[in-house]
Amino acid sequence: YAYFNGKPRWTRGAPMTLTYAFSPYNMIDRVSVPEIRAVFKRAFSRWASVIPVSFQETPQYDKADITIGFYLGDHGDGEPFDGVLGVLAHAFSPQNGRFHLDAAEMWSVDVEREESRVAVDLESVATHEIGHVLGLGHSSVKEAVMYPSLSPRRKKVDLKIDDVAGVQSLYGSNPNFSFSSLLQSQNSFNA
Amino acid sequence: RIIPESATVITSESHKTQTHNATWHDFSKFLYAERGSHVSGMSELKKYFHRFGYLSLPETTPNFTDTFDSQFETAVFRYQKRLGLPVTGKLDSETISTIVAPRCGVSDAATNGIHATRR
Repeated sequence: YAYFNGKPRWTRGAPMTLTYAFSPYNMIDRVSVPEIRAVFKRAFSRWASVIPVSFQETPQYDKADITIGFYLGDHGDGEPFDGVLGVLAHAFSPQNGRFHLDAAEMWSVDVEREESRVAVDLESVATHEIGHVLGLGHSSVKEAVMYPSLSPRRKKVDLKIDDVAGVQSLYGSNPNFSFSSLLQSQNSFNA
Repeated sequence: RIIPESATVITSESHKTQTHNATWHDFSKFLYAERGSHVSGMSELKKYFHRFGYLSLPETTPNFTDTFDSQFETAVFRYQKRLGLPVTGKLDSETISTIVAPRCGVSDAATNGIHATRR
């Protein structure tokens, strides 16, 4: 695992709760808002299950810690999106909170049922970018959520040991989390 | 804008069908390129390496050249090591497959060195 330079992290009083909101103007039609909200809720909860941080959606976009939106091409942050595939999304290091997805992608919430060869699993990308929002950089472990690339139609949402060790070194461990259960689930998956 | 249907489907050596990024699929023509190679369009691949934090802008020329020079070889080494690929310094099939795959826009250079996970 890796951190952003300077190892930035969110600092709030314990217990830490970070709020997130979706842009009221920059969403997509391909996936419904309730589906997007459900996908992000699951993605945030995966990270929340391993660290003592919780995430709460808020309708107050201007006051949210984490702001999420779908954008096309040049959207004003110096990192323009490039259309279908290529760059899928990007997020900023703590405590910036900006989380941008390329609106041109064929975003999907069920890649197994998708017909498009270029469908991209929204939940996988959301889970990865939340890692950046929390302060993780890219991992060199291919199976890790924080590995920088993701093939179309591929789903990669389960945090691996590398992801968990990285984020826990920033925030500590969730008291309800145990590495043995993670190892067990990974071993059964590998088997 | 490239429409989805224009994406190229390449059958890999392992007979798995993969859909590659329409933006970067042209980079597959650099397969097996190594130090000393001169391939038209390689400057675009160098821009990719620059964008994701592996290559500095040239000091002596205004743009990247199409030559696989020693500076680019160092960048390839760095890329392969950073992404857990076999470190060959050449644009082998695994490296090219990783380059053309869709990815996160956050630069790999924005992060500190890799920390090993204790197993």
